[in-house]
Amino acid sequence: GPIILQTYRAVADYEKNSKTEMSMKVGDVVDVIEKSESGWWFCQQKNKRGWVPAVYLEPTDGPDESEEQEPNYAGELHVVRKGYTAAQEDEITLKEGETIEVIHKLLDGWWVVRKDEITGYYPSMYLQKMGAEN
Amino acid sequence: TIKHPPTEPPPRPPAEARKRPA
Repeated sequence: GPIILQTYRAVADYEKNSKTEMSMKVGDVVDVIEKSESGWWFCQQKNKRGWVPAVYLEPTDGPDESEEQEPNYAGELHVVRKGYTAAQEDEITLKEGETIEVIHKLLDGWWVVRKDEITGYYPSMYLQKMGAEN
Repeated sequence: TIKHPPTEPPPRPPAEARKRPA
């Protein structure tokens, strides 16, 4: 049968910063082709296609239940593929090769992670599940 | 064709929209 794509609405203007992204105006309706865990979703709108931040999108027909996963306080082991320095106070700074626990995977691509007793947001695209190849 | 996502992390949600588990 036909593939029915989910439609989302832009909640704010978005100006693309790289070639593979797509710009949007608030209120634009886009079809979501692929949702990546990185927080970037591949969308199409009329004759345009590209990646947009999931945080700029909301479902057009109102979510029947939140798409977000529940937190997992036991933590899921991940390895830091790429270091990152916290830019905001609720983020965490980590170095490549460190092992941490992912507590909450969020659609916007910033996951809540724990290292020892410190928790904070970290870009999911810089993390790799323990034991998974790249 | 779906090219690779951007290499930089996406922007953070606005502070008031952030879901932080207790």
